[in-house]
Formats: sequence, structure tokens, C-alpha cells
Amino acid sequence: LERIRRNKEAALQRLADRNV
Amino acid sequence: RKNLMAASRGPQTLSAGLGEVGGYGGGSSLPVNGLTAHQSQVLNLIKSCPVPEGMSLQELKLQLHNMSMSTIKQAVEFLSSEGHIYSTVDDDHYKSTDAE
Repeated sequence: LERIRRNKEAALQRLADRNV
Repeated sequence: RKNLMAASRGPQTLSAGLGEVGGYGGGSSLPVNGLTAHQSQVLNLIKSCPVPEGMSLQELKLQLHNMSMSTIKQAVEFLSSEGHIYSTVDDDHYKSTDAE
């Protein structure tokens, strides 16, 4: 579950980087 | 008088690159954000999946009969690298980030 959360955060970060 | 006055209107600047169309800055909720048809189909399916652990590649394949498994995997990998989706319980299950 910890891994899932990290994956999600990493993905959100990538998405945020792209939308900036 | 030979010159018919070539009516040189002077340097009529060619309006070349005038409007660079500044605009649409936000654009977060665009339905198509530079994805191929396959990629957006996969993304939409993953988005619409109600299961908390996300959608498996097998389920995607079942719903996208017209797509081969390798095409689906490629789309999933791309979407994942872009941050649209992420893997959950294992590398076969994916969930969408913007389905908050």
C-alpha cells in the first residue's frame, strides 16, 4: 500500500510538472 | 515619361507572425491532451473504473477487443510516464490520477 501511495504521488508530480 | 510610378507603397511589412495566439493558459480539463485515440481510450476506461485498486490489463483487453495486448501495454506505459495513471497493487493494475 505504501508503494501504491508513492506511485500515485510520483504520477501526480509528473502530471503537475507537465501542466505548469 | 517612362516611369509609370511603380507605386512603391514603401515597406509594406508582411504581417508574418503576428498573432501567436496567446491564450488558453489553464486548459486542465481538455478531453484530448495530445493523446492518440488508443491512449485516450485506455485512459477513459481506467478513469471509469470504480475498483479502488484500479483496472487490470486483462480487463482493458476485454473491453478493447480491437486493440492488441502490446498496443494496450504501450498506451499504458505512455500514460504512466506522463503521469495520467499509476500502477497500484502490481504492474498489471492501473488507476487514473485525475479521477480524484
